[in-house]
Amino acid sequence: RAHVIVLGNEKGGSGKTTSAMHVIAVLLQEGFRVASMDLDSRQRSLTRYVENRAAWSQSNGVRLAMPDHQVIELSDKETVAERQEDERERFQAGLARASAAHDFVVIDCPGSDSFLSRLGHAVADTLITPMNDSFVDFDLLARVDPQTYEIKGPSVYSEMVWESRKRRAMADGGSIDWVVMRNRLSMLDAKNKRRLEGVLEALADRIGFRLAPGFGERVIFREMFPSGLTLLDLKEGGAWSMSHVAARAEVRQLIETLDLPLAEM
Amino acid sequence: RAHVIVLGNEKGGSGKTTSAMHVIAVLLQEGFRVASMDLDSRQRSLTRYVENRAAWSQSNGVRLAMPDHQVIELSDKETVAERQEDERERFQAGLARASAAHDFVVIDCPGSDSFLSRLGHAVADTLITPMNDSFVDFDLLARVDPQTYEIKGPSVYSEMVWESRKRRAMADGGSIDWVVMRNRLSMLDAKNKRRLEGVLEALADRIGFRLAPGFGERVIFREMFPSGLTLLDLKEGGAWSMSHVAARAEVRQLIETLDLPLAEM
Ligand SMILES: Nc1ncnc2c1ncn2[C@@H]1O[C@H](COP(=O)(O)OP(=O)(O)OP(=O)(O)O)[C@@H](O)[C@H]1O
Ligand SMILES: Nc1ncnc2c1ncn2[C@@H]1O[C@H](COP(=O)(O)OP(=O)(O)OP(=O)(O)O)[C@@H](O)[C@H]1O
Ligand SMILES: [Mg+2]
Ligand SMILES: [Mg+2]
Repeated sequence: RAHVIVLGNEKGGSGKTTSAMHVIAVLLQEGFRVASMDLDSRQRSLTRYVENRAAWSQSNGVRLAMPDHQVIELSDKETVAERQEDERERFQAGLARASAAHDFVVIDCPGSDSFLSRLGHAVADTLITPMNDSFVDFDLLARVDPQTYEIKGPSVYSEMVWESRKRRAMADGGSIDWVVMRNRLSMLDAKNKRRLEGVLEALADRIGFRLAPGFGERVIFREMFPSGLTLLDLKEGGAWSMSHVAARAEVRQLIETLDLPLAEM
Repeated sequence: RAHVIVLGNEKGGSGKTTSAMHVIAVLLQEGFRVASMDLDSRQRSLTRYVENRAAWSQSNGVRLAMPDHQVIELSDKETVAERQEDERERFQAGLARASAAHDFVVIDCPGSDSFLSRLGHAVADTLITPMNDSFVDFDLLARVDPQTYEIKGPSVYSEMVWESRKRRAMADGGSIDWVVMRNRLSMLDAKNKRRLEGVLEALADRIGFRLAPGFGERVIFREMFPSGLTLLDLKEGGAWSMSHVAARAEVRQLIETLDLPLAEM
């Protein structure tokens, strides 16, 4: 059975697809067999990233390691119950196929609450939740007091993860290692950064997730999407900027924090 | 009838809620009567912003201009057709109430495709589409060639806007002024920025939207969410940083670009 890594956060634009693509790229580079699944069949950003990668590799005659990718389409049946049954069947069949033949399955979820997203969360061995360094993003994890920044209680997404943990335990006795990573960290705003650090650490203890150091705001994380490349594809020793070097270190540090069963594969 | 301003983009995290709140704040400051509607009843970021504002105003004894706010809840009926009918009825009733008693109605949409979002788009007088300065975000507007950056064709969100324009014209002969604004502009990456500028200008002519200068990446746009304040609430002449001054100018510039019927109100 493959190790399942899910990228999830109901908050839009937190960095799920970007992080998914970089986790996939590192695991491929380390020689693992990687399957990927896109549960956002309307936006298809991860699918598009992989398509761009295949097209670029083809038109430039460069061999690139590719994930074995699939998209799970939304159902268009008439009742909600029929849609859920159809989506569950196709998700489970897709996951079974991917898991049997690979070491890792990386699943990208949409930036909203959906039935497929909940299915994905319930099968996660590792759940990575990227978030912008902002109280707008934090608000989906927990509410804070505006004067004291004390945590007042969990929000909808934390509750959904809690639900998923229960479902996972009931399904096969397994557990979800939940890792929250800060993304697009600014080099500047110290005060806001410190406040978020404080509330994240307090919340981590309270609701049970681990914190990863995360990614800085760096254009190298986004500018290669049209060609499907990532910074992992760039030759070492080339004309690397300070930001490239730092970005590479951040990706490696994330993988280390995830504590994946690399040796057992 | 009020002038309806819709914040829309199926791409998550592009800056819809942040822009909505700042447009609301400016219109309130100019003395207009403003109603706001949140079509994302699960994430509720705009609703939370407004709630935080009311709570802060209350506990600090400071009078703050407030929008007349409502959330349109998702339907939980059995079939998809029944859900859509229920959501349409409540949306239209909510809009009629808001439009009758205010000069402007500002509608915030979720970062995904939803029936309520499509209803919102179809009644827009002005549609503001914020986007990150990234080809990941641009991909929902159009596809580009990875070598030449030529536009290969419109994507799902542009097509949805096109649909909405048709629906609007059929409903009452009106038209949607579509304005795309770049958000979280970096002070650094010149190459990526120039490329995006090029493709946005080419696309604007081709599918008919106007470009607004947009907002820079500034912590002042996000750090006051827990208190519900915006930079418009800060006293002029206070200890303003360069970034505050620039941010204020960017918000004013957006309002100017929108070419709203301010005089007629
Ligand atoms: N570390 C980073 N540095 C710079 N830009 C980033 C970084 N991470 C993500 N981005 C950009 O931020 C935006 C949001 O990232 P992304 O699309 O990966 O988030 P998401 O959570 O998958 O969004 P959605 O909710 O729409 O699925 C994109 O434009 C992306 O290019
Ligand atoms: N100009 C800006 N400068 C700095 N941070 C910003 C700016 N605009 C938005 N943000 C931050 O970027 C993130 C995304 O913004 P926001 O939540 O407004 O986008 P959205 O399109 O409403 O997202 P969703 O798709 O989830 O509804 C938030 O963390 C917000 O605080
Ligand atoms: Mg995504
Ligand atoms: Mg929003």
